[in-house]
Amino acid sequence: MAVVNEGALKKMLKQYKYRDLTAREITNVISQYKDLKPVMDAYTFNDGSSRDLMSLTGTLPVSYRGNVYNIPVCLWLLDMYPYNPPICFVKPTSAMMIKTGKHIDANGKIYLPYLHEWKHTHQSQSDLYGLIQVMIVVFSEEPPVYSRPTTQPPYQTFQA
Amino acid sequence: LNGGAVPSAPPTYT
Repeated sequence: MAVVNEGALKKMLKQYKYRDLTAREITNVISQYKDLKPVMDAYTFNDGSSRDLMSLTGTLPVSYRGNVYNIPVCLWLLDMYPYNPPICFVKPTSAMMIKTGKHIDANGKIYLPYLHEWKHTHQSQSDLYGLIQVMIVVFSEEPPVYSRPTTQPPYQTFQA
Repeated sequence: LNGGAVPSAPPTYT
């Protein structure tokens, strides 16, 4: 796997307001979670506008009923990160279906109290590492995706 | 070879 160093990340993050802080946090996270990679790509907002943003894309290791699964996720960092929370999605493969529920909508968007209460101050520093740990715990109780049964057609979601 | 872990998910329980 290619190693991304902090210097290269800073170049990719040149339009980010807190570039150094963001690059350092990404470097720390991908050193711990080796199946996440920083990817620069176009993100389309609800109003149809689009910006090139950094995401952490890959899988998170989640234990569920005695097995470890690699849950595919994509965590988008806005250009005001870490003062705005990431926008997070599960990214099911064609062999998976989303399990909508309290924390996941039909588009795979992730909703967590940690994201809703995101705050980056001297007293309280929400960060990617904390967010990922929360995701792993929540997903180990309620996986956001399931393997599609082989007899079902694709592109269905399972209602909780 | 550079792709990281293969995505996987628990089986569906009915």
